[in-house]
Amino acid sequence: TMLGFVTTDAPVGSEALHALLRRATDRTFNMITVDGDTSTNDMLVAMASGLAGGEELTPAHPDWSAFASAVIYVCEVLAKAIARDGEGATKLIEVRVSGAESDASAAAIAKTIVGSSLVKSAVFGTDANWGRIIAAAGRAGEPLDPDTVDIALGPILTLRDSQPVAFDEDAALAYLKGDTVEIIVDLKLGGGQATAWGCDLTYDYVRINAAYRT
Amino acid sequence: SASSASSAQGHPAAAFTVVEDGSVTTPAGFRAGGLHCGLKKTDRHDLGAILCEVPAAAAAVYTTNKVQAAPLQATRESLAAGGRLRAMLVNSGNANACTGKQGLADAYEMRAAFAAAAGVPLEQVAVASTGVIGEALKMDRVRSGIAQLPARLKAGAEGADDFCQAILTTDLVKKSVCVSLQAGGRTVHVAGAAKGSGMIHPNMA
Repeated sequence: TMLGFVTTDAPVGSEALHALLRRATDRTFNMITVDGDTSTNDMLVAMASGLAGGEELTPAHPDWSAFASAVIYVCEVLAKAIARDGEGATKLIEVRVSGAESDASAAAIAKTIVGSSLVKSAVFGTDANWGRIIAAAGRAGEPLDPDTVDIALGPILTLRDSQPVAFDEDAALAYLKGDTVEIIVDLKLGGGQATAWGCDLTYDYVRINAAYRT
Repeated sequence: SASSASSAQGHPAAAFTVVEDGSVTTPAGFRAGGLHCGLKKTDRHDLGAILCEVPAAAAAVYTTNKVQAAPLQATRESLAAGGRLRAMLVNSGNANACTGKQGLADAYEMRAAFAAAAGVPLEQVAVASTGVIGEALKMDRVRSGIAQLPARLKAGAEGADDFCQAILTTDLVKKSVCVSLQAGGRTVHVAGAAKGSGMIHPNMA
């Protein structure tokens, strides 16, 4: 279960706050996965005291975009912290998809990749297994040209136009041993882009969850 | 803490500043705290609250899982009553999910008991639970904790830290962040706290 609580002293109304919270949620908390299981209790609540004073912030106010950025940033930090603290996790995985047909399509592909048990276990094992990444992208149910996909692990390009690229395995191993692993996918179809976060899958995940109730 | 480990990369650089020692109690008007009431087998905090000194404009999103825990219904009703909250009460160690009519009654009782203890209107209290599914809340322990909680709420970092501890389940670290920015002619703060480690694939709306 994830629970989130946002507080602010900005003067903002409930309606504007609700619209912003939904937007922030879609870009942050709804873009993380640890184990693919959606809880019965997930909840995110925001409270705005207004005690900072000043002009009421509405979407029409010139400072609204700065306020919105702050709320989205706070939600993103918390969402990434949840992903990094996934049960048994040793690494944060960030999947950035670009070149999709739409942002929604990119989001679906990014979340499918970051939720793949095979991708997650490969990251745990520091295996630069691009095959599992493109396979996950291809089964996401979104438009994809199987001949134009580029995949990089951080700075290391492993696939160009869906064909394997020779890369330094030692450099890839060193990169995958880091605390954060970036998986960068360019579909070269359109302008859609999205980022999703998750964690590696480890033996400890099973240990923790095999006896959670008892 | 999450705040010290994160940067503002990808966000407008000049829009806000990370407050390194900030928390949910940094924005004006908020107190928070937590205590151990006996829901967890360990002696760690398992009941916490955030209290606002004025009725705060409020909003929430909830899991879209068709099976939803009882506290979500109580919180929805609070927000529907006027869109303002004075308090957020949370317990860990028990999800109060799949607990039937008794679970719903327990969620409403938590809301009413904290409203009375904190001296705020019933419809301005939200409740949340996290932990094991399918077990009844030990309400004698919850009642006792709620009675003590208002006196434990503090405006500083200590209160926020206690709250962050109280909401954890299998989490290894507390999750907290705070930023400040200039907006509407004043310095305003936006802060957050969260918990989450397993059963994580949120789809909230």
